[in-house]
Amino acid sequence: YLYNNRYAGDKVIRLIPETKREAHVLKDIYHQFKVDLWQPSGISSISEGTVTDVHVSRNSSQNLLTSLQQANIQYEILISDLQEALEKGNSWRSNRNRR
Amino acid sequence: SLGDYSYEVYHSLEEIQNWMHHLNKTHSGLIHMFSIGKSYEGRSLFILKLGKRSRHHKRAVWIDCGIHAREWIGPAFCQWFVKEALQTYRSDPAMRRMLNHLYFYIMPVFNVDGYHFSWTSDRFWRKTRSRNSRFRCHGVDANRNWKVKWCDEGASLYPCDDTYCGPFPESEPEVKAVAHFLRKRRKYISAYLSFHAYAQMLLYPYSYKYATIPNFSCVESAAYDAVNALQSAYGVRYRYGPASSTLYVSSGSSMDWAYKTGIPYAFAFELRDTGHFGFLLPESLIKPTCMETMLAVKNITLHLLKKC
Repeated sequence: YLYNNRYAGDKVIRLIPETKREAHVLKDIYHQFKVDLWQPSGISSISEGTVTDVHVSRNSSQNLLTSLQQANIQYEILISDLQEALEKGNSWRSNRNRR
Repeated sequence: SLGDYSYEVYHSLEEIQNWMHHLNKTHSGLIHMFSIGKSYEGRSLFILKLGKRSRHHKRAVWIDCGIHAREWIGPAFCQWFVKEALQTYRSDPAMRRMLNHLYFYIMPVFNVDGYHFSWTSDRFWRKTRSRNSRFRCHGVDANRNWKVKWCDEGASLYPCDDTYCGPFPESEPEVKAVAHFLRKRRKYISAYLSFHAYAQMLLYPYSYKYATIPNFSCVESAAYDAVNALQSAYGVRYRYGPASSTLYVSSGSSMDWAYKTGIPYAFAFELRDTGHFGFLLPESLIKPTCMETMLAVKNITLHLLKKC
């Protein structure tokens, strides 16, 4: 597997805070879980209406989703398994050469 | 030959640099490769100067890709652009005009250390790989390290953040080398184009503040025509506008610095897609992404050959 399979089970989640309160809560959650923000590039850029895409590890994803549900923040799972997406995106020959 | 190298797969840094060396030898009439310095980890910062040689000073366009390591479609586009330029110079009157009247300085991989790190260790790495011994975290955001409202809104002073602006402006050797190169040639450089991903946008200054640039009408009409040209290929829509209001406020960006330095047309492209694949744009989408982006870049270039 590419990258020693380190991204197995990792997810990419999309959230769009609809209110200032949700934006504030989301920033706190992101700080707490030390997420890898795909967009925007920095947590400080998040406000109401900002499309945020966040990469979260397999170990943290369940707790993060629970926090989002408790805060009543809607989310969409863009990529359910990052490792699978990685492996699929490259041609077989590229993967073989890299390995 | 050009035909043996695949432009529809992502290449490692070593492959890209070998490709540059190869073109330098085989296409010396239109290509000249040189280095503008070294990265933090000691890698050469290679540039391809593309265009018909002239005894007189020609205006130039600067194109850089891969400021952020994980945005692999950027370097893929830079390679595509060079390939298209060389392959169509004789057959395409527009391309011939571009290369006869202008030079193109292409930097296929700006953040060489970060790109190599994203290829070998952490696919989602963004920053450079510099390190200050006082802190445990590596890297500076190379698009927050320029001397234009440095480390203000949209940048972070915390070294472990992905938008860390660095200990001081141009602290990163890569940023310093490019800034020095562009500063010396600013009288001749008509356009600065930087390629990122992902959001499907064509952005122009300002990033660091909400304000209208003095040559708004020329830049805006160039952007409008460019996104329409892009859309004509596969129907893909790009939003366009000032970066601060179209994307978000960020200080210390290369685009704002280029504009402030006197380059009249400064753009940042955010290429495909809008989040379905994100940074993992499949190799099968390299060709359509590059083909449509090529139309936009040609459109901007031909726009600046006419005086606005």
